[in-house]
Amino acid sequence: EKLYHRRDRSDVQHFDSHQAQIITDEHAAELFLSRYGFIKNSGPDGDGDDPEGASQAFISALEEFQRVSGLPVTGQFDEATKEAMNKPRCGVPDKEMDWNAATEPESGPSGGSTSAR
Amino acid sequence: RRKRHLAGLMSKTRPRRGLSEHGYMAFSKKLLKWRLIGEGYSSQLAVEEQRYIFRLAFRMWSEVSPLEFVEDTRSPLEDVEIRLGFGTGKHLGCNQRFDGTGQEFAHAWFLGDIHFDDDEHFTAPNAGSGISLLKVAVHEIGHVLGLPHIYREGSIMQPSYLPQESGFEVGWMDRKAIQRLYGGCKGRFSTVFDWIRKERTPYGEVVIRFNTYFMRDSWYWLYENRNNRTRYGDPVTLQAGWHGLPREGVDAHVHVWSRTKDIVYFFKGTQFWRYDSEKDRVFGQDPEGHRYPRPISEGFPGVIGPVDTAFYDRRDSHIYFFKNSLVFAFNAEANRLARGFPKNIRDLFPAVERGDHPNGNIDAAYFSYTHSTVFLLKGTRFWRVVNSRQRRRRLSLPRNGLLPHKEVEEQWFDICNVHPTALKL
Repeated sequence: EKLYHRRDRSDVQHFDSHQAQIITDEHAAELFLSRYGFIKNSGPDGDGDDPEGASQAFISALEEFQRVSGLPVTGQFDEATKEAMNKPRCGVPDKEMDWNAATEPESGPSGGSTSAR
Repeated sequence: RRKRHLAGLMSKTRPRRGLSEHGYMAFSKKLLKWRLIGEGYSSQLAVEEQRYIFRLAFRMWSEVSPLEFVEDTRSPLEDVEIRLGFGTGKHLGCNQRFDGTGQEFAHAWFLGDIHFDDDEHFTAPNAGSGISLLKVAVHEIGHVLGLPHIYREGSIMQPSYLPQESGFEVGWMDRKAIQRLYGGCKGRFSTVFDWIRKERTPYGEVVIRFNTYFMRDSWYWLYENRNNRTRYGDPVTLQAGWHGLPREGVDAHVHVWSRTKDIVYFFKGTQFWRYDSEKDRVFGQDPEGHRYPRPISEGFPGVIGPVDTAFYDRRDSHIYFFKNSLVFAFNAEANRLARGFPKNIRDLFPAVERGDHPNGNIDAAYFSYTHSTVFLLKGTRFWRVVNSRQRRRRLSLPRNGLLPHKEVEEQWFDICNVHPTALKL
Protein backbone atom coordinates (compact mmCIF):
# COMPACT_ATOMS: atom_id res chain seq x y z
CA GLU A 1 0.00 0.00 0.00
CA LYS A 2 1.38 3.35 -0.95
CA LEU A 3 1.46 5.32 2.25
CA TYR A 4 0.82 9.05 2.29
CA HIS A 5 1.93 10.90 5.38
CA ARG A 6 2.14 14.44 4.16
CA ARG A 7 -0.71 16.32 2.50
CA ASP A 8 1.52 17.29 -0.44
CA ARG A 9 2.77 13.74 -0.88
CA SER A 10 6.33 15.00 -0.58
CA ASP A 11 7.20 12.09 1.66
CA VAL A 12 6.42 9.48 -0.94
CA GLN A 13 9.49 8.27 -2.78
CA HIS A 14 8.81 7.53 -6.41
CA PHE A 15 10.11 3.98 -6.40
CA ASP A 16 9.44 3.50 -10.01
CA SER A 17 11.25 6.70 -11.08
CA HIS A 18 14.57 6.44 -12.82
CA GLN A 19 17.62 7.81 -11.07
CA ALA A 20 20.15 10.02 -12.76
CA GLN A 21 23.47 8.27 -12.89
CA ILE A 22 25.52 9.48 -9.96
CA ILE A 23 28.84 10.98 -11.02
CA THR A 24 31.44 8.97 -9.16
CA ASP A 25 34.45 8.69 -11.45
CA GLU A 26 36.48 10.84 -13.74
CA HIS A 27 34.93 9.40 -16.86
CA ALA A 28 31.45 10.48 -15.73
CA ALA A 29 32.95 13.82 -14.67
CA GLU A 30 34.39 14.30 -18.12
CA LEU A 31 30.98 13.58 -19.64
CA PHE A 32 29.48 16.22 -17.32
CA LEU A 33 32.13 18.81 -18.18
CA SER A 34 31.73 18.16 -21.87
CA ARG A 35 27.95 18.33 -21.72
CA TYR A 36 27.92 21.68 -19.95
CA GLY A 37 30.50 23.29 -22.18
CA PHE A 38 33.59 23.21 -20.01
CA ILE A 39 35.37 20.86 -22.42
CA LYS A 40 35.20 22.03 -26.00
CA ASN A 41 35.33 20.19 -29.28
CA SER A 42 36.15 16.76 -28.12
CA GLY A 43 34.01 14.07 -26.58
CA PRO A 44 35.29 12.14 -23.62
CA ASP A 45 36.61 9.44 -25.77
CA GLY A 46 38.12 12.01 -28.17
CA ASP A 47 40.00 10.54 -30.99
CA GLY A 48 42.61 9.02 -28.73
CA ASP A 49 45.66 10.26 -30.44
CA ASP A 50 46.64 12.88 -27.81
CA PRO A 51 46.00 11.50 -24.28
CA GLU A 52 48.25 14.17 -22.73
CA GLY A 53 46.26 16.97 -24.31
CA ALA A 54 42.95 15.39 -23.34
CA SER A 55 43.93 15.08 -19.69
CA GLN A 56 45.18 18.68 -19.64
CA ALA A 57 41.87 19.76 -21.15
CA PHE A 58 40.09 17.75 -18.48
CA ILE A 59 42.11 19.37 -15.68
CA SER A 60 41.62 22.89 -16.93
CA ALA A 61 37.90 22.23 -17.44
CA LEU A 62 37.75 20.87 -13.90
CA GLU A 63 39.48 23.97 -12.57
CA GLU A 64 37.08 26.22 -14.47
CA PHE A 65 34.09 24.33 -13.08
CA GLN A 66 35.51 24.59 -9.55
CA ARG A 67 36.10 28.31 -10.04
CA VAL A 68 32.58 29.18 -11.20
CA SER A 69 31.07 26.92 -8.56
CA GLY A 70 32.96 28.68 -5.80
CA LEU A 71 34.95 25.56 -4.90
CA PRO A 72 38.67 25.34 -4.07
CA VAL A 73 40.42 25.24 -7.43
CA THR A 74 42.41 22.03 -7.13
CA GLY A 75 42.17 20.57 -10.59
CA GLN A 76 41.38 17.33 -8.82
CA PHE A 77 38.13 15.41 -9.00
CA ASP A 78 37.74 15.71 -5.21
CA GLU A 79 34.74 15.15 -2.98
CA ALA A 80 33.53 18.74 -3.05
CA THR A 81 33.61 18.73 -6.84
CA LYS A 82 31.82 15.40 -6.97
CA GLU A 83 29.11 16.72 -4.69
CA ALA A 84 28.69 19.90 -6.75
CA MET A 85 28.38 17.91 -9.96
CA ASN A 86 25.64 15.77 -8.45
CA LYS A 87 23.45 18.69 -7.34
CA PRO A 88 20.10 19.21 -9.02
CA ARG A 89 20.71 21.69 -11.83
CA CYS A 90 19.50 23.22 -15.04
CA GLY A 91 20.27 21.34 -18.26
CA VAL A 92 21.30 24.44 -20.22
CA PRO A 93 25.06 24.52 -20.78
CA ASP A 94 27.14 26.81 -18.60
CA LYS A 95 29.64 27.80 -21.20
CA GLU A 96 29.09 29.11 -24.67
CA MET A 97 29.10 26.10 -26.87
CA ASP A 98 30.43 26.16 -30.41
CA TRP A 99 27.13 25.23 -31.98
CA ASN A 100 28.78 24.05 -35.12
CA ALA A 101 31.10 21.74 -33.26
CA ALA A 102 28.39 20.63 -30.94
CA THR A 103 26.09 19.77 -33.77
CA GLU A 104 28.64 18.59 -36.30
CA PRO A 105 30.69 15.69 -35.00
CA GLU A 106 34.31 15.76 -36.11
CA SER A 107 34.05 12.33 -37.52
CA GLY A 108 30.98 10.60 -38.73
CA PRO A 109 29.13 10.41 -41.93
CA SER A 110 30.12 13.19 -44.32
CA GLY A 111 27.60 15.81 -45.09
CA GLY A 112 26.96 16.73 -41.49
CA SER A 113 23.48 17.69 -42.39
CA THR A 114 22.66 18.26 -38.71
CA SER A 115 24.12 21.74 -38.91
CA ALA A 116 22.11 22.73 -41.97
CA ARG A 117 18.90 24.68 -40.96
CA ARG B 1 36.86 22.43 -46.95
CA ARG B 2 33.78 24.04 -48.58
CA LYS B 3 31.53 22.85 -45.77
CA ARG B 4 33.90 24.18 -43.13
CA HIS B 5 34.07 27.49 -44.96
CA LEU B 6 30.28 27.73 -45.07
CA ALA B 7 30.01 26.82 -41.40
CA GLY B 8 32.49 29.58 -40.62
CA LEU B 9 30.44 32.06 -42.61
CA MET B 10 27.27 31.10 -40.81
CA SER B 11 28.76 31.58 -37.39
CA LYS B 12 29.84 35.09 -38.42
CA THR B 13 26.67 36.20 -40.15
CA ARG B 14 23.93 35.15 -37.70
CA PRO B 15 23.98 36.36 -34.15
CA ARG B 16 25.57 33.72 -31.98
CA ARG B 17 22.80 32.23 -29.93
CA GLY B 18 25.29 30.81 -27.53
CA LEU B 19 25.62 32.02 -23.98
CA SER B 20 27.76 35.16 -24.13
CA GLU B 21 28.36 36.87 -20.84
CA HIS B 22 25.27 39.11 -20.87
CA GLY B 23 22.99 36.93 -22.95
CA TYR B 24 20.99 38.20 -25.88
CA MET B 25 17.62 39.86 -26.48
CA ALA B 26 15.58 36.85 -27.46
CA PHE B 27 12.32 38.68 -28.25
CA SER B 28 11.69 42.05 -29.82
CA LYS B 29 8.01 41.95 -28.85
CA LYS B 30 6.94 43.30 -25.49
CA LEU B 31 3.87 41.06 -25.12
CA LEU B 32 4.70 37.34 -25.14
CA LYS B 33 2.27 34.43 -25.09
CA TRP B 34 2.96 31.28 -23.12
CA ARG B 35 1.24 27.93 -22.71
CA LEU B 36 1.59 24.81 -20.61
CA ILE B 37 1.36 22.10 -23.27
CA GLY B 38 -1.61 19.78 -22.74
CA GLU B 39 0.32 16.56 -23.15
CA GLY B 40 3.04 17.93 -20.91
CA TYR B 41 1.26 18.28 -17.60
CA SER B 42 3.13 17.18 -14.50
CA SER B 43 1.83 14.11 -12.71
CA GLN B 44 2.73 15.57 -9.34
CA LEU B 45 0.81 18.83 -9.05
CA ALA B 46 -2.74 19.72 -9.95
CA VAL B 47 -2.93 21.33 -13.37
CA GLU B 48 -4.35 24.52 -11.91
CA GLU B 49 -1.46 24.67 -9.48
CA GLN B 50 1.06 24.24 -12.28
CA ARG B 51 -0.59 26.99 -14.30
CA TYR B 52 -0.75 29.28 -11.26
CA ILE B 53 2.97 28.78 -10.54
CA PHE B 54 3.91 29.52 -14.15
CA ARG B 55 1.64 32.60 -14.18
CA LEU B 56 3.44 33.82 -11.05
CA ALA B 57 6.87 33.04 -12.54
CA PHE B 58 6.12 35.05 -15.68
CA ARG B 59 4.69 37.86 -13.56
CA MET B 60 7.92 38.02 -11.56
CA TRP B 61 9.89 38.74 -14.72
CA SER B 62 7.24 41.23 -15.78
CA GLU B 63 7.60 43.12 -12.49
CA VAL B 64 11.23 43.93 -13.30
CA SER B 65 11.19 44.39 -17.07
CA PRO B 66 9.10 46.02 -19.80
CA LEU B 67 7.95 42.55 -20.91
CA GLU B 68 4.39 41.36 -20.35
CA PHE B 69 3.25 37.75 -20.51
CA VAL B 70 -0.16 36.32 -21.17
CA GLU B 71 -1.25 32.68 -21.02
CA ASP B 72 -2.74 31.69 -24.36
CA THR B 73 -4.51 28.33 -24.50
CA ARG B 74 -6.25 28.94 -27.83
CA SER B 75 -3.97 30.32 -30.55
CA PRO B 76 -2.15 27.96 -32.91
CA LEU B 77 0.93 26.69 -31.11
CA GLU B 78 3.30 28.39 -33.53
CA ASP B 79 1.86 31.72 -32.42
CA VAL B 80 2.75 31.01 -28.80
CA GLU B 81 6.25 32.27 -28.05
CA ILE B 82 6.98 30.21 -24.91
CA ARG B 83 5.82 26.61 -24.51
CA LEU B 84 6.29 24.73 -21.25
CA GLY B 85 5.85 21.04 -20.56
CA PHE B 86 6.84 18.19 -18.25
CA GLY B 87 8.31 14.89 -19.35
CA THR B 88 10.62 12.08 -18.25
CA GLY B 89 13.49 10.47 -20.10
CA LYS B 90 12.85 11.00 -23.78
CA HIS B 91 10.19 13.71 -23.84
CA LEU B 92 8.18 16.08 -26.02
CA GLY B 93 10.26 15.38 -29.12
CA CYS B 94 13.30 16.90 -27.41
CA ASN B 95 16.70 15.52 -28.34
CA GLN B 96 18.08 15.98 -24.83
CA ARG B 97 16.84 13.09 -22.68
CA PHE B 98 16.16 13.72 -19.04
CA ASP B 99 18.25 11.74 -16.61
CA GLY B 100 15.65 10.78 -14.00
CA THR B 101 15.64 11.94 -10.41
CA GLY B 102 18.66 14.07 -9.52
CA GLN B 103 20.96 16.34 -11.52
CA GLU B 104 19.19 17.84 -14.54
CA PHE B 105 15.74 19.02 -13.49
CA ALA B 106 14.84 21.21 -16.50
CA HIS B 107 16.20 22.86 -19.60
CA ALA B 108 15.20 25.57 -22.01
CA TRP B 109 15.77 26.10 -25.68
CA PHE B 110 16.30 29.52 -27.18
CA LEU B 111 13.31 29.07 -29.45
CA GLY B 112 11.04 29.24 -26.43
CA ASP B 113 10.59 25.66 -25.27
CA ILE B 114 10.96 24.86 -21.57
CA HIS B 115 10.94 21.25 -20.36
CA PHE B 116 10.75 20.04 -16.78
CA ASP B 117 11.91 16.58 -15.70
CA ASP B 118 8.84 15.06 -14.10
CA ASP B 119 11.03 12.52 -12.31
CA GLU B 120 12.12 15.35 -10.06
CA HIS B 121 10.06 16.12 -7.01
CA PHE B 122 8.67 19.53 -7.91
CA THR B 123 6.71 21.28 -5.19
CA ALA B 124 4.64 24.43 -4.83
CA PRO B 125 6.31 27.59 -3.49
CA ASN B 126 7.19 27.54 0.22
CA ALA B 127 6.55 23.81 0.48
CA GLY B 128 9.85 23.55 2.31
CA SER B 129 10.82 20.36 0.57
CA GLY B 130 11.50 19.07 -2.89
CA ILE B 131 12.45 21.40 -5.74
CA SER B 132 10.46 24.60 -5.98
CA LEU B 133 8.77 24.64 -9.37
CA LEU B 134 8.50 28.43 -9.09
CA LYS B 135 12.26 28.90 -8.75
CA VAL B 136 13.02 26.52 -11.59
CA ALA B 137 10.38 28.14 -13.78
CA VAL B 138 11.78 31.64 -13.15
CA HIS B 139 15.26 30.33 -13.98
CA GLU B 140 14.26 28.64 -17.22
CA ILE B 141 12.12 31.58 -18.34
CA GLY B 142 15.25 33.68 -17.77
CA HIS B 143 17.02 31.47 -20.31
CA VAL B 144 14.23 31.73 -22.85
CA LEU B 145 14.37 35.51 -22.49
CA GLY B 146 18.05 35.32 -23.29
CA LEU B 147 19.86 35.23 -19.96
CA PRO B 148 22.80 32.84 -19.50
CA HIS B 149 23.86 31.20 -16.26
CA ILE B 150 25.10 33.77 -13.77
CA TYR B 151 27.53 32.53 -11.15
CA ARG B 152 26.72 35.10 -8.54
CA GLU B 153 25.33 34.35 -5.14
CA GLY B 154 21.72 35.39 -4.99
CA SER B 155 21.14 35.13 -8.71
CA ILE B 156 18.26 32.96 -9.80
CA MET B 157 20.30 32.18 -12.89
CA GLN B 158 22.87 30.07 -11.06
CA PRO B 159 23.05 26.64 -12.76
CA SER B 160 22.71 24.59 -9.58
CA TYR B 161 19.52 24.59 -7.54
CA LEU B 162 19.63 26.23 -4.16
CA PRO B 163 17.13 24.94 -1.63
CA GLN B 164 14.10 27.11 -1.26
CA GLU B 165 14.60 30.24 0.76
CA SER B 166 11.35 31.60 2.06
CA GLY B 167 10.15 34.58 0.06
CA PHE B 168 12.20 33.96 -3.08
CA GLU B 169 12.34 37.04 -5.37
CA VAL B 170 14.16 38.18 -8.51
CA GLY B 171 17.22 39.88 -7.04
CA TRP B 172 18.93 43.13 -7.96
CA MET B 173 21.54 41.46 -10.15
CA ASP B 174 19.01 39.62 -12.26
CA ARG B 175 16.92 42.77 -12.60
CA LYS B 176 19.91 44.58 -14.06
CA ALA B 177 20.71 41.62 -16.28
CA ILE B 178 17.24 41.48 -17.83
CA GLN B 179 17.07 45.28 -18.12
CA ARG B 180 20.43 45.26 -19.88
CA LEU B 181 18.71 43.18 -22.57
CA TYR B 182 15.23 44.76 -22.68
CA GLY B 183 15.70 48.18 -21.14
CA GLY B 184 14.07 49.66 -18.05
CA CYS B 185 10.39 50.32 -17.41
CA LYS B 186 8.93 53.58 -18.63
CA GLY B 187 5.52 55.11 -18.37
CA ARG B 188 3.46 58.11 -17.23
CA PHE B 189 2.11 58.41 -13.74
CA SER B 190 -1.22 59.78 -12.54
CA THR B 191 0.35 60.98 -9.34
CA VAL B 192 3.24 60.35 -6.96
CA PHE B 193 3.18 61.08 -3.25
CA ASP B 194 4.49 60.20 0.18
CA TRP B 195 1.75 58.93 2.45
CA ILE B 196 2.37 59.91 6.08
CA ARG B 197 0.95 57.87 8.92
CA LYS B 198 1.18 58.12 12.66
CA GLU B 199 1.77 54.79 14.30
CA ARG B 200 2.07 53.79 17.90
CA THR B 201 5.10 51.70 18.90
CA PRO B 202 4.69 48.77 21.32
CA TYR B 203 5.84 51.24 23.95
CA GLY B 204 2.99 53.57 23.17
CA GLU B 205 5.11 56.19 21.46
CA VAL B 206 3.69 57.87 18.41
CA VAL B 207 6.04 57.66 15.47
CA ILE B 208 5.50 59.15 12.05
CA ARG B 209 6.15 56.88 9.10
CA PHE B 210 5.88 57.45 5.38
CA ASN B 211 5.86 55.38 2.23
CA THR B 212 6.19 56.54 -1.36
CA TYR B 213 3.46 55.64 -3.83
CA PHE B 214 3.41 55.81 -7.60
CA MET B 215 -0.04 55.66 -9.17
CA ARG B 216 -0.76 54.91 -12.80
CA ASP B 217 -4.46 54.88 -13.70
CA SER B 218 -6.01 52.12 -11.62
CA TRP B 219 -2.74 50.54 -10.46
CA TYR B 220 -0.21 51.59 -7.91
CA TRP B 221 3.21 50.66 -6.61
CA LEU B 222 4.71 51.22 -3.18
CA TYR B 223 8.31 52.32 -3.75
CA GLU B 224 10.88 51.28 -1.16
CA ASN B 225 13.39 54.15 -1.31
CA ARG B 226 15.77 52.29 0.94
CA ASN B 227 15.91 49.33 -1.43
CA ASN B 228 15.66 51.36 -4.63
CA ARG B 229 12.85 49.20 -6.00
CA THR B 230 9.12 48.70 -5.78
CA ARG B 231 7.59 46.47 -3.15
CA TYR B 232 7.63 42.81 -4.04
CA GLY B 233 4.38 41.82 -5.68
CA ASP B 234 3.42 45.31 -6.90
CA PRO B 235 1.62 46.68 -8.87
CA VAL B 236 -1.76 46.07 -7.29
CA THR B 237 -5.12 47.60 -8.10
CA LEU B 238 -6.16 50.84 -6.49
CA GLN B 239 -9.26 49.12 -5.15
CA ALA B 240 -7.11 46.67 -3.25
CA GLY B 241 -5.23 49.30 -1.34
CA TRP B 242 -7.02 52.65 -1.41
CA HIS B 243 -10.62 52.02 -0.42
CA GLY B 244 -13.18 54.36 -1.79
CA LEU B 245 -11.03 56.09 -4.36
CA PRO B 246 -12.30 56.21 -7.93
CA ARG B 247 -11.60 52.90 -9.62
CA GLU B 248 -9.96 54.45 -12.66
CA GLY B 249 -7.41 56.41 -10.59
CA VAL B 250 -6.82 59.93 -9.38
CA ASP B 251 -5.29 63.15 -10.70
CA ALA B 252 -3.67 64.38 -7.53
CA HIS B 253 -2.93 63.69 -3.86
CA VAL B 254 -2.42 66.54 -1.40
CA HIS B 255 -1.43 66.27 2.24
CA VAL B 256 -2.12 69.48 4.10
CA TRP B 257 0.13 69.10 7.12
CA SER B 258 0.63 72.10 9.36
CA ARG B 259 0.46 73.02 13.03
CA THR B 260 -3.33 73.18 12.80
CA LYS B 261 -4.19 70.74 9.99
CA ASP B 262 -3.40 67.18 9.02
CA ILE B 263 -5.66 66.39 6.08
CA VAL B 264 -5.18 64.14 3.06
CA TYR B 265 -7.10 64.86 -0.13
CA PHE B 266 -7.40 63.06 -3.43
CA PHE B 267 -8.60 64.80 -6.58
CA LYS B 268 -10.22 63.36 -9.65
CA GLY B 269 -12.00 65.33 -12.37
CA THR B 270 -14.07 68.05 -10.78
CA GLN B 271 -14.37 66.27 -7.43
CA PHE B 272 -12.22 65.61 -4.41
CA TRP B 273 -12.19 63.14 -1.54
CA ARG B 274 -10.79 63.37 1.96
CA TYR B 275 -8.86 60.29 3.07
CA ASP B 276 -8.96 58.84 6.58
CA SER B 277 -5.35 57.69 7.06
CA GLU B 278 -6.25 55.97 10.31
CA LYS B 279 -9.03 53.82 8.88
CA ASP B 280 -7.29 53.65 5.50
CA ARG B 281 -10.34 54.58 3.52
CA VAL B 282 -12.04 57.71 2.23
CA PHE B 283 -14.37 59.60 4.55
CA GLY B 284 -18.02 59.16 3.76
CA GLN B 285 -18.54 62.12 6.04
CA ASP B 286 -15.64 63.92 7.71
CA PRO B 287 -15.59 65.24 11.28
CA GLU B 288 -16.67 68.64 9.97
CA GLY B 289 -19.79 67.06 8.47
CA HIS B 290 -18.77 67.31 4.82
CA ARG B 291 -19.93 64.44 2.70
CA TYR B 292 -17.59 63.15 -0.04
CA PRO B 293 -16.91 63.38 -2.89
CA ARG B 294 -17.28 67.15 -3.06
CA PRO B 295 -16.86 69.56 -5.97
CA ILE B 296 -13.36 71.04 -6.06
CA SER B 297 -14.79 74.51 -6.61
CA GLU B 298 -16.69 74.13 -3.32
CA GLY B 299 -13.73 73.07 -1.22
CA PHE B 300 -11.12 75.18 -3.01
CA PRO B 301 -12.83 78.30 -4.35
CA GLY B 302 -11.05 79.67 -7.38
CA VAL B 303 -9.65 76.31 -8.42
CA ILE B 304 -11.37 74.64 -11.35
CA GLY B 305 -11.06 70.86 -11.86
CA PRO B 306 -9.92 68.72 -13.44
CA VAL B 307 -6.38 69.53 -12.39
CA ASP B 308 -3.22 67.89 -13.75
CA THR B 309 -1.73 67.49 -10.30
CA ALA B 310 -1.11 69.31 -7.02
CA PHE B 311 1.14 69.35 -4.00
CA TYR B 312 1.22 71.09 -0.61
CA ASP B 313 4.20 73.27 0.16
CA ARG B 314 4.84 73.23 3.90
CA ARG B 315 7.15 76.24 3.56
CA ASP B 316 4.29 78.63 2.84
CA SER B 317 1.26 76.42 3.67
CA HIS B 318 -0.03 76.77 0.11
CA ILE B 319 -1.46 74.05 -2.14
CA TYR B 320 -0.17 74.42 -5.69
CA PHE B 321 -2.64 73.16 -8.26
CA PHE B 322 -1.31 72.62 -11.79
CA LYS B 323 -3.67 72.85 -14.74
CA ASN B 324 -2.26 73.01 -18.31
CA SER B 325 0.30 75.82 -18.24
CA LEU B 326 -1.22 77.52 -15.18
CA VAL B 327 -0.46 77.18 -11.47
CA PHE B 328 -3.05 78.09 -8.82
CA ALA B 329 -1.65 78.74 -5.34
CA PHE B 330 -4.28 78.15 -2.70
CA ASN B 331 -3.77 79.41 0.85
CA ALA B 332 -4.82 76.38 2.92
CA GLU B 333 -5.03 78.41 6.15
CA ALA B 334 -7.10 81.27 4.75
CA ASN B 335 -8.96 78.90 2.47
CA ARG B 336 -8.72 81.14 -0.57
CA LEU B 337 -6.70 81.54 -3.74
CA ALA B 338 -3.48 83.45 -3.17
CA ARG B 339 -3.27 86.90 -4.64
CA GLY B 340 -1.78 87.14 -8.12
CA PHE B 341 -2.65 83.58 -9.08
CA PRO B 342 -2.98 81.72 -11.35
CA LYS B 343 0.50 82.22 -12.79
CA ASN B 344 2.24 80.64 -15.72
CA ILE B 345 4.24 77.59 -14.71
CA ARG B 346 7.32 78.96 -16.51
CA ASP B 347 7.22 82.05 -14.32
CA LEU B 348 6.66 80.25 -11.06
CA PHE B 349 9.05 77.40 -11.82
CA PRO B 350 11.68 78.87 -14.15
CA ALA B 351 14.07 76.63 -16.03
CA VAL B 352 17.62 76.76 -14.66
CA GLU B 353 18.87 75.65 -18.06
CA ARG B 354 17.23 77.58 -20.88
CA GLY B 355 14.71 75.52 -22.77
CA ASP B 356 14.79 72.56 -20.39
CA HIS B 357 11.22 72.88 -19.02
CA PRO B 358 8.08 70.70 -19.03
CA ASN B 359 5.97 73.63 -20.26
CA GLY B 360 2.81 72.64 -18.39
CA ASN B 361 0.47 69.64 -18.58
CA ILE B 362 2.62 67.85 -16.01
CA ASP B 363 1.67 64.47 -14.60
CA ALA B 364 2.77 64.81 -11.01
CA ALA B 365 4.18 67.35 -8.57
CA TYR B 366 5.73 65.32 -5.79
CA PHE B 367 7.33 66.51 -2.55
CA SER B 368 9.69 63.72 -1.50
CA TYR B 369 10.58 63.35 2.16
CA THR B 370 13.45 61.12 1.09
CA HIS B 371 15.02 63.82 -1.08
CA SER B 372 13.51 66.85 0.78
CA THR B 373 12.62 68.43 -2.50
CA VAL B 374 9.83 68.73 -5.04
CA PHE B 375 9.90 66.90 -8.33
CA LEU B 376 7.78 67.70 -11.36
CA LEU B 377 7.10 64.64 -13.49
CA LYS B 378 5.94 64.60 -17.06
CA GLY B 379 6.00 61.56 -19.35
CA THR B 380 9.17 59.62 -18.71
CA ARG B 381 11.06 62.64 -17.36
CA PHE B 382 11.33 64.58 -14.12
CA TRP B 383 12.63 68.01 -13.14
CA ARG B 384 13.95 68.59 -9.64
CA VAL B 385 12.97 71.88 -8.04
CA VAL B 386 15.87 73.77 -6.49
CA ASN B 387 15.59 73.58 -2.72
CA SER B 388 16.84 76.04 -0.13
CA ARG B 389 20.01 74.10 0.55
CA GLN B 390 21.00 74.20 -3.11
CA ARG B 391 20.18 77.92 -3.29
CA ARG B 392 22.43 78.60 -0.32
CA ARG B 393 25.27 76.93 -2.21
CA ARG B 394 24.52 78.58 -5.57
CA LEU B 395 22.98 81.99 -5.07
CA SER B 396 22.39 82.34 -8.80
CA LEU B 397 19.76 79.60 -8.70
CA PRO B 398 16.26 81.08 -8.98
CA ARG B 399 13.60 80.30 -6.36
CA ASN B 400 11.68 77.20 -7.45
CA GLY B 401 14.09 76.84 -10.37
CA LEU B 402 13.84 73.56 -12.32
CA LEU B 403 17.16 71.73 -12.63
CA PRO B 404 17.82 69.99 -15.97
CA HIS B 405 15.56 67.01 -16.52
CA LYS B 406 16.45 63.37 -15.97
CA GLU B 407 14.68 60.11 -16.81
CA VAL B 408 12.30 58.80 -14.17
CA GLU B 409 13.61 55.27 -14.63
CA GLU B 410 17.10 56.45 -13.70
CA GLN B 411 15.95 57.60 -10.27
CA TRP B 412 13.06 55.30 -9.40
CA PHE B 413 13.71 51.74 -10.54
CA ASP B 414 11.59 48.78 -11.64
CA ILE B 415 8.18 50.49 -11.71
CA CYS B 416 6.97 48.01 -14.25
CA ASN B 417 3.57 47.05 -15.55
CA VAL B 418 2.33 43.50 -15.58
CA HIS B 419 -0.23 42.09 -17.94
CA PRO B 420 -3.77 42.73 -16.63
CA THR B 421 -4.43 38.99 -16.49
CA ALA B 422 -1.54 38.67 -14.04
CA LEU B 423 -2.65 41.54 -11.84
CA LYS B 424 -4.55 39.51 -9.36
CA LEU B 425 -1.87 37.01 -8.44
